[in-house]
Amino acid sequence: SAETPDEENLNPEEWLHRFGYLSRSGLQMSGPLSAQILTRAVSDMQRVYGLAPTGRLDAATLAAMQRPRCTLPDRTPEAGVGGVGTRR
Amino acid sequence: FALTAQRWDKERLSFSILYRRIPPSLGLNRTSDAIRRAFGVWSRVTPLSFQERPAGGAADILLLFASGFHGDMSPFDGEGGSLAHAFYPGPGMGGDTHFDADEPWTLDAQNQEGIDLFLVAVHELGHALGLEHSENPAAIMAPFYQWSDAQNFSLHGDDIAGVQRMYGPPVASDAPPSSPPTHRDDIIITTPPSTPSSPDPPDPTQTDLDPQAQPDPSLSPPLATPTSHLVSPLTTWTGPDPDPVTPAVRTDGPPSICDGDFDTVTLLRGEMFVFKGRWFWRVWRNRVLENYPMPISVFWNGLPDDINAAYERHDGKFVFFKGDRFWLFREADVLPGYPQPLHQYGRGIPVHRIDTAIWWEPNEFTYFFSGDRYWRYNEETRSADRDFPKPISRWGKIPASPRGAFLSDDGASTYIYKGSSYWRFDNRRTEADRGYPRSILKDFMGCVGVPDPDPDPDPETERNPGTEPVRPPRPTESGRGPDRELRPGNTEDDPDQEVNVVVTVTDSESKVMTLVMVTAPLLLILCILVLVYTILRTLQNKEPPRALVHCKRSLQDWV
Repeated sequence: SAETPDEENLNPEEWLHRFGYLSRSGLQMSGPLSAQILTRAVSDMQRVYGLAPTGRLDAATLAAMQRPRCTLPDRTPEAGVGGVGTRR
Repeated sequence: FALTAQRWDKERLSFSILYRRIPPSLGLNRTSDAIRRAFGVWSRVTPLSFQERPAGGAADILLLFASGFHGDMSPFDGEGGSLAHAFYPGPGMGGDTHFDADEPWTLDAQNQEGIDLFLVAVHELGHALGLEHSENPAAIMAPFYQWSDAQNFSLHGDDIAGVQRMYGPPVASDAPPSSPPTHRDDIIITTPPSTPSSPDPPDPTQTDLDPQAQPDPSLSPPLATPTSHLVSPLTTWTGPDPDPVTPAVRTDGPPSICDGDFDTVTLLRGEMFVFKGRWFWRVWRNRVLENYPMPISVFWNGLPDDINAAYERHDGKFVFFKGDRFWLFREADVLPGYPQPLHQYGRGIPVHRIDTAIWWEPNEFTYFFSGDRYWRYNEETRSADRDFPKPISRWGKIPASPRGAFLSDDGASTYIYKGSSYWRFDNRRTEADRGYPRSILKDFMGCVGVPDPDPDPDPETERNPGTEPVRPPRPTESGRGPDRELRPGNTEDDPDQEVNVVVTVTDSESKVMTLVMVTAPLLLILCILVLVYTILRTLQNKEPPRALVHCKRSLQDWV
């Protein structure tokens, strides 16, 4: 894939974790299972960003990760239920 | 759309804009106008109405600009990356919205350059109302920034469905309103200052307005309407001094820390907090942190202005005193049932006012100062010790009613503050250090050009200059503390019974000592290594026993 100029300090896995597409445990696993989890996380993110959900970290996906955005995560399935005033 | 479990349980919400650090490229009026328009977007599709209040008025939603670390868990990261974030509905910081001040904010840009503040504000206010990020890339609640023409902006169906799921559709104009009527087209400013219905009419002299941002002539007519209390103070504002280093004459608004005369100075979580009126600063390493002063109520909701004293208790809770009442906070949340009268804090402590309080780490007692006396308070028994109060002079030549006390980082000294001066008390020698008072503004707040306080006259040197002052004897077994036991035979006026020998260790000696302590072990390790090496070498060179080399079948030949 083509390199974007400041791609070198983007850590896709860390980005997926930060915005809720990948849980920390997913990050630590290794082997085929983690690759599968990673692919699923990437395709989930691609869907939200309106990209083709290929699950591959292609140039368009990396460029989307570089776009300015809101700090709040996109996936927080467990946080905030019943919490009042809690920060996502 | 996605919903959280949090939503506002009322239809009238208030908001405040903290005008510190607003984008210079937009100025005050365009910034506030954009934010008001963003509120208008949501009020048009829900029954909600929004009323603006001056900052510090404990509004439901506080909007501010900040950069880097600004006190919550998500520091901003300069230009690009994170643009803004918001807290979901709830008390305290619920609903608060923070924008990254380092972004290239713009408005109505035709060329899609920069980040449109209005679009980001609409998105973040969606969070402040309880919406999560939408999976519909075309919705305003999509997580990423995408430019669209703000002039004829309208919410996506997905956004409307989400917010109406929580609050319902807007009140139809013919149905009786559930709250006093608001003028839809000036939704942002709903109650003119003169209407009695507003519980605390905004105080025109107390608003966070920044002089640098001059009023935007293109917008002035609507804002200049008499109903807008924000306009009038613009003309009288002398504003905060962006550079707190050199003192400036203040008329109102956030004070400059270099003016001194604080209500109290204390350490909370090891950091210095300085309180004055309805403002407070955080000071770190002789420097005021960015974004300060801040209104007290922004962090400690419910805490009044002009407090008397504050300290961090042994259990980590913050106790604030004002008059004959005290508040107990766990972090930023006041515990239910407070304020309470002072007499309920413990037995034997002052019940009318506490000037200064400090949990004294060396002996784990708490000291309260009031007037020219001080009390030693036991947190466990919640009572002051029997033979207290004692005269304040025990802490040195400090004035009555000090306004703050805090320990040095190493706990070796206690600093006592009042006005713009501070005194130092040596905890080990349990006596006041000489050469004080000094200027707290210079030594702790980083102010320059402020005058030094004139030193306290030293009584002994006054009487016969050139002689050493007589030092009080050392404390007895009552332990390390300023309140030593005065026993018979151990009074201050027979000094020859105990002589205070003061050994001053100069820095160079301690340096030599450090050097010796480092080099000695290193030399020792070196010798051991050399020894091991030589042993190994000798083992390697050693021949096997000759007898092993030559195996003699019988001894006859040899014999």
